[in-house]
Amino acid sequence: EKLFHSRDHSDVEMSSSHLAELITDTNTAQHFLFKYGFIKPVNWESTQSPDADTLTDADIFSEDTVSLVQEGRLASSRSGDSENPPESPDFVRALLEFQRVSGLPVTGVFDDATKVAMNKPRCGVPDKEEDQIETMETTTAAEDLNESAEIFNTTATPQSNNTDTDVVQNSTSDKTET
Amino acid sequence: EKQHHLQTLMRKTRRRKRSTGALWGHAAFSKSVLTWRLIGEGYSSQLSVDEQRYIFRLAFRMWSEVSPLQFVEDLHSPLDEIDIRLGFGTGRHFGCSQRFDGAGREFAHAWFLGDIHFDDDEHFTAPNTGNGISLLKVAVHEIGHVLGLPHIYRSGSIMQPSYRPQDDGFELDWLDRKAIQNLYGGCEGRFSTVFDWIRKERTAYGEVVVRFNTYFMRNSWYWLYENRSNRTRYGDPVSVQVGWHGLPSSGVDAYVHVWSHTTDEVYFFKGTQYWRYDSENDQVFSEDADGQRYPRLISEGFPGVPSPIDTAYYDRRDAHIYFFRGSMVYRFSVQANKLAAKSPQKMTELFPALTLGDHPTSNLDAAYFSYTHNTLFLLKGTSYWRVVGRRERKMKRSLPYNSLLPSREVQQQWFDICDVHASALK
Repeated sequence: EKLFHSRDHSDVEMSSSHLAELITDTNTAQHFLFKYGFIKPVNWESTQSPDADTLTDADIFSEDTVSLVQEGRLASSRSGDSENPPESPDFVRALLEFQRVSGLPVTGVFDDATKVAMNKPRCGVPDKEEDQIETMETTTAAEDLNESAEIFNTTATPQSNNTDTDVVQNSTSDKTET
Repeated sequence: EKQHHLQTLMRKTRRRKRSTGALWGHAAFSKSVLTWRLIGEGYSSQLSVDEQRYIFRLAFRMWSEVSPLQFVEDLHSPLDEIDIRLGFGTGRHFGCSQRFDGAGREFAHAWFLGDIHFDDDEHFTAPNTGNGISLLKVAVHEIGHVLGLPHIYRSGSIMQPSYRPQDDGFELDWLDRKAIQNLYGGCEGRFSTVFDWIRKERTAYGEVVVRFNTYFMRNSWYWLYENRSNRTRYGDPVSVQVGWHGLPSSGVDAYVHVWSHTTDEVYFFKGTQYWRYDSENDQVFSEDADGQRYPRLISEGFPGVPSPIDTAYYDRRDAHIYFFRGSMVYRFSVQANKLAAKSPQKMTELFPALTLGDHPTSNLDAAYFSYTHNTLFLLKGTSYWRVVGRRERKMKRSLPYNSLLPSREVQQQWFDICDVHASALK
């Protein structure tokens, strides 16, 4: 169990491995701004699928950030988007926007007030999302292609680690045999 | 195999939800009754299951009280047929692509027309229990996302992205209500009756003051309407049985308050019967001081008045009760205890329309004298007509007596009188 001593569990202790990473510097601040869409709007709806790969996983993003710092050059995330070095114009723009919407002094600097705000409990849904209607239409079109493949016995374009394609191919072969 | 099955289920669910189309020109659920379930493998380790389900029921009900949507907990249907699934997880959870970050920062996430996941590494607490993160507040926020609301950067909005420590009794404010109604429309519906209930109180100095409260009744439910706040009381509707002891549980047709220098009597009408209400003891009279027993037949207490009636009201200007039935109005003299001469008369004759064709004509739902507006209103369906009174005739003498101003929508005057699912009523 998580250790506690008070009747109301208010002193429940968390192991360090269960604590969220704090936003402490411009690198982690950049991660925050990227994750919640301030650097570029997030395609949040597509992440609902278990096999979605369009939003950078937190660990891998952190690794890329370290790589960026070590190598001193831009690195690409798994989604193919370019990252921004700390204090790049995009970073500053995103920081200004975050400060503005959060009611903070709009300084463009990663100051203490901004750090506190970023570390507050918050919802995981990005603040800036790609247009939802546009996203739905795109995804629906993609699924229509898969359905067409099933009906007309065409083979879907193979995608790595895409179980859906496996399903399409299996059902296609079953229909061919039938 | 389990992951493949889950992916197939989720793909089918999303396809079905998208095929339901868009409502009100925006992307939204197209049906008005939505099912939800706290999934069995997603219980929190911090609160009892009953507490979790209670909090979610309350969270859904709060949205139901301000929108035409109703929510029902469904414990029996196959999981892929549930509209909104909720669950607690930590780190990697439910095959979700978005890993939770541990204690601190992210407390939950949700998807439009989709599911809600709560980070069980956060210290969630029941409402009004001090430290921790209010599960109710988080749930209301995430349900807002499921219904189609984005984050809103406005102080006081439940859709702010960052968690604000809970104020005592947080509620959905005016702008949050309008935001959800932008997607799903306002609340509409007919009413059984509407009235202002007069209450006499004695101050600390011994003075008698008169106060009133406004009530809207629809079948077996009712709302108290707070005129100064432009909304109903938080937590309404309430069952008629709970608030009005002795009245029929299915509701009433009409309310009449006969109030004069010599008389102060309240009556409720339903079908062929009527009851007199004892406001001091907060229940109907079984027998009043005059020896009359209740319920009593309308034909006995008000000779000449047919039943059932559509609605009624007492007009203090002429000391008559106006009974409405069909297209006719029966004026009943309280002093003479009989119908007035010339009764009945057509509604269009006693209450002429100012705009040709703009008239309820028959089958009124309610005749409501409002002390807030000092005006009589006639309600039918989703529309109401304001009856020209002394103030209007002072400004424009040519207005006919008791004529009806052009109709307006009820929801433009009285806001957010919304049904909830019957299972949410206590």
